[in-house]
Amino acid sequence: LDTFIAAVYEHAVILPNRTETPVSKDEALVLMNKNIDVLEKAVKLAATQGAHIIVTPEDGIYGWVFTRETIYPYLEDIPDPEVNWIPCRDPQRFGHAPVQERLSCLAKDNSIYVVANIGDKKPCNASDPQCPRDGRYQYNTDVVFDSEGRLVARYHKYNLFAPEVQFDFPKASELVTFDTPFGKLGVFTCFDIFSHDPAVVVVDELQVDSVLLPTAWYNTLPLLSAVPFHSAWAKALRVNLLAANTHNTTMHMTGSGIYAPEAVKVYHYDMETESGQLMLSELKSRPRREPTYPEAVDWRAYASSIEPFLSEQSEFQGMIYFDKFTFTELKKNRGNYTVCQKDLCCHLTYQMSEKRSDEAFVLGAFDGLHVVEGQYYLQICTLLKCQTTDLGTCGEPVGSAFTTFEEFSLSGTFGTSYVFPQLVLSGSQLAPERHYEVSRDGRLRNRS
Amino acid sequence: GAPLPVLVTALYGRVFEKDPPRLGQGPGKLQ
Repeated sequence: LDTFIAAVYEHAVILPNRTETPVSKDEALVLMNKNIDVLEKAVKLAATQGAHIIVTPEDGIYGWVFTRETIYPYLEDIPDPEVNWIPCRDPQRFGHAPVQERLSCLAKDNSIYVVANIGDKKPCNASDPQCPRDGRYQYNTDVVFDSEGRLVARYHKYNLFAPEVQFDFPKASELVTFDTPFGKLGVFTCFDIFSHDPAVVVVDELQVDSVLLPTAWYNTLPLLSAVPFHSAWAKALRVNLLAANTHNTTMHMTGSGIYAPEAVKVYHYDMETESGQLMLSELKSRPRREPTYPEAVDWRAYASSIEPFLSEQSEFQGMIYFDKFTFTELKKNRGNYTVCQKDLCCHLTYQMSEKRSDEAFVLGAFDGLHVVEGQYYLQICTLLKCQTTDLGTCGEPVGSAFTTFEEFSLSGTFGTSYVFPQLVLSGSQLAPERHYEVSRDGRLRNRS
Repeated sequence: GAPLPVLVTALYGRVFEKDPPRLGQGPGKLQ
C-alpha cells in the first residue's frame, strides 16, 4: 500500500476506585471490559471508515491509580509475538487472557490493526538477583494485534515515570518494530519519546516509517504539551507519528494526533469536555520515498554563521518547568536580539504589527540538564509571551495573545542534530505549516 | 504572510549524549 488510513482514539479512561487492597480478578475484568466497550465503538467506527490501524492510549484499559499490589489482578501473561498466537482463535494457549482475547477479536472481526496498552506479568525467582520480592515482574506494555487478530508486537515501557510505582523497568530498552502492508512500524510508550533508546534508535537505525505512541501525557505549558511536542518530534525525526492520549481535563491530559514528517494531519485538543475523540487521516506508508520528504536540517548552520546581535539591554533569569532560562525582553515592535546560556546562543529577528503595552514577550535560552520528573539534557531557544507584563511571570502558562508578528526568525548554535521546532498560536492552536517553515540552515521563520 | 498571534515558538533540542542512563525517575529497582 502506498498510503494507509490511520486512526487514533483519545479515550476518557474509566478509572477504578482507589483501593488499598487488590480487587478480585473478576472485578478487574469488569472495569477493563467497560473501557474496552468504549474502545470497541471507536475500533468499529474507524474500521467502517476504512482505517487500517487504530492506536488507543496508554493506561487506556485500566487507568493509572495503582500500587504494585492493586494492579496485579489486571495483569495477564503476554507472550513474545514469536509464538505466532491469535488469542481470538486460541484464547487459552497461554493461560487466562481475556483482555488479549477480546482485543484480538476486535482486530480480527473488524479487519484492522489494534494497538492498546495493558499490563504484563512475568514470574521470576531468587535465582534472578533483581527479581522483586513478590516473585514477579510487572510491565507497562503496548500490544499490537494485526487484522487477523495475531499478536505481532509487545513492548515494555522503558522510561517509566515517577508515579508509575506499579511497574518494573525492563532490564534493557526494547526495540520493537514489525512490518505491515503499509510500511515498517515501531512502537513505544509516552515518555519513551524523549529518549535516544528506544525512540531515536527505532527511527534512525531501524528505519521505521511510522511510530505508534500510546500515551498518558499531561500537558505542561508552554513547551511540553502533547500536541506541540509530538508534532515537532515527528518533524524532527521525519516519520509518521500516531499519538493516542488519555483524556482527563482535571489532569490536563488531552492532545492526540496523527502527524506526518511534512505536516500535522489532524490533532485534537480539548480542555472543555470529558469526551473521547476518534480521528482519522491518510498517511504515506513510506514517507522517505516521497517527494514531500523534508530535507535534513543543519540546526546550527545559520546561527553559527552570524555575529551575535549586540544589545545594551540587561538579561534576567526566569523558570520554565523547573529550568532556569536566560531571558531578554522584546522592548520594541521590531529588532534583533541574541541571548546565550553556556554553549548555546539564540538569535531572533522579529517585527510585531504593533508593540502593545499590555503584553510582554521575551527571547530565552536554556542549556542544561532538566532534573524534575525525569532527567534529560536540553538546549532550548524560545520566543514566548509572558503571563502578564510582570517579567516574573515569563514561563508561566499562557493561553492567548493579541500581539501579532509580521516577521520572526529564530535560530540557535545547537550542539545536537535533534531539535524539535514548535510554533503555538493564541488559543493553544498549532500554527499550520503554510504560515511558517524551517530552513535547511536551521531558522524557524514565518513564511512571507 | 499573515501576521501571527504567537504564544510560543521554540527550538527544543535534546542532547542525548549528556543524558543519564535512564530518563524517568520510576521505582528505580534496577539501578
